Amino acid sequence: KEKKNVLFIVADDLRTSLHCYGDQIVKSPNIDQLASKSAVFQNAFAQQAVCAPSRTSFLTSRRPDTTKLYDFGSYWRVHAGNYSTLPQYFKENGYITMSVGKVFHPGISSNHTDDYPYSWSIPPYHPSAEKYENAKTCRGSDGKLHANLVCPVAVSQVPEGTLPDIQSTEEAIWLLKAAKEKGSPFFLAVGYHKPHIPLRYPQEFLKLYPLEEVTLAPDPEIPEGLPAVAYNPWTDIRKREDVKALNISFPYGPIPKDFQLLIRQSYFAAVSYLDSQVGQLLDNLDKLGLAKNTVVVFTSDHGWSLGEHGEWAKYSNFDVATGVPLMFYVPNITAPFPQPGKRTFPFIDPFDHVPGKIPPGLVSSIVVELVDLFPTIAELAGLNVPPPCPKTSFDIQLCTEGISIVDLFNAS
Amino acid sequence: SDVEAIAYSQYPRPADHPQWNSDLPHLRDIRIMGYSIRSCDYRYTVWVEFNPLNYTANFLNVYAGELYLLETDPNQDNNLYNHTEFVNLIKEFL
Repeated sequence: KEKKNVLFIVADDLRTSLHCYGDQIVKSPNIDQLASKSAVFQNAFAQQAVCAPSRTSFLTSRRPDTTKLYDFGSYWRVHAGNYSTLPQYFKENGYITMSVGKVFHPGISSNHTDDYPYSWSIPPYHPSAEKYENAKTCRGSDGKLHANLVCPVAVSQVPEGTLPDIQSTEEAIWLLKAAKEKGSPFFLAVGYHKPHIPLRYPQEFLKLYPLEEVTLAPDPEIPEGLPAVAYNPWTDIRKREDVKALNISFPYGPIPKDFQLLIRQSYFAAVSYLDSQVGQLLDNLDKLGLAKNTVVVFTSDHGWSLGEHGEWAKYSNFDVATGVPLMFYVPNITAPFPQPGKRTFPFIDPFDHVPGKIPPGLVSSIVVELVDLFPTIAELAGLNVPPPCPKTSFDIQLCTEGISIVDLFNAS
Repeated sequence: SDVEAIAYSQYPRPADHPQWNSDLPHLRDIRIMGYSIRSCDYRYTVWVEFNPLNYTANFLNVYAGELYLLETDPNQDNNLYNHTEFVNLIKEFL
């Protein structure tokens, strides 16, 4: 049997604010197009709503209580157990495995190497423009540059004249071409940085969301019965210059309503920018003739609160923080091969697109988890599904605390 | 196929009231863990004592709880944990 390639796309802090998940505001035509040809899980949840614990969890298919990672401060192989990862499993099964952007959380939680060489055949790629993400590159109303939360930019005027996700798309396309030429099966993981804060994106995407059409969250007040321990005080938001200037009370705020609208507008714009990057990546996958033998998986590390319950950011157990988009495109399974002369993933320009023209995919409302990714992707690619972990699995290198959800595709 | 589909999530806290490190406490500062069960019908969360030295949760020491019924409360704004009619259901979860 011919081995299927895998293109694994991970967004950062992307909640299910996508048109294909029923959001009527967000314009996400390229991800919607992917969804229309995929099995789409509407109730998929992360195991912990913060980057490093979630990524370590789904890349090892173990829950945080088994990775022993609840913060950003340790590397599971030395701190918990020498667990095999999803890309490592593919590498050991003859695949070239490649990482672009933020796949593992950088830093000590992935041994300052993104778990290379265990997980990857070649050193992971990080865009050079990443170092400017938290620099003062946002033009304020005073005409000066700031490190703001809300940060639409003129791309030609920022350092290096580009943004990290644009560079990641370019690198991923280059790697697709190289992998095709080499002819061996590949597992390419592309980790986009958006819509993680700062909400820094090409300013033209603001045009998709006129401020007068942006609304507040449906429930912007802190619920009366919410225990104090459940509330997250969104400290990362408060540290940005534009938010700091608002002099918001700690811990409960609230953020002034006009600024809430600006945050929501920029989050949606950042999602559309992400969508364009995903669209260009898939367009090139298709142009290279790889869409016919590549499984495409799209998800996020966790969600993000946009003012619901008086909360912002991640750091909670609310659905808006734990819920993620999750979809699997499997050639000739979730969508037929295209007719001769037709394309599977042509790029859709969000500025020209008329919403509502893209049909839904195979939609399932069954509750699933990100620990299910590892066994599911393994099965879709034709590899053996790792065995279930026993109750205690610290000394077992390969097992899963999730399940393969491939059988659920039929129920979609 | 006869088992209810459930997702488990968790979140750590350094204290039972919000403070500056509540969003992202270091391991050594974690004192409470919020464990959630999410089904298609409800989200149930219990915030319990957590020992960062041995990574264990003490479900006998409950700081707070949350119960949301998603059919009538999809945004999870109406916490029913302390409502007497759900006492037996909550005992079952624990």
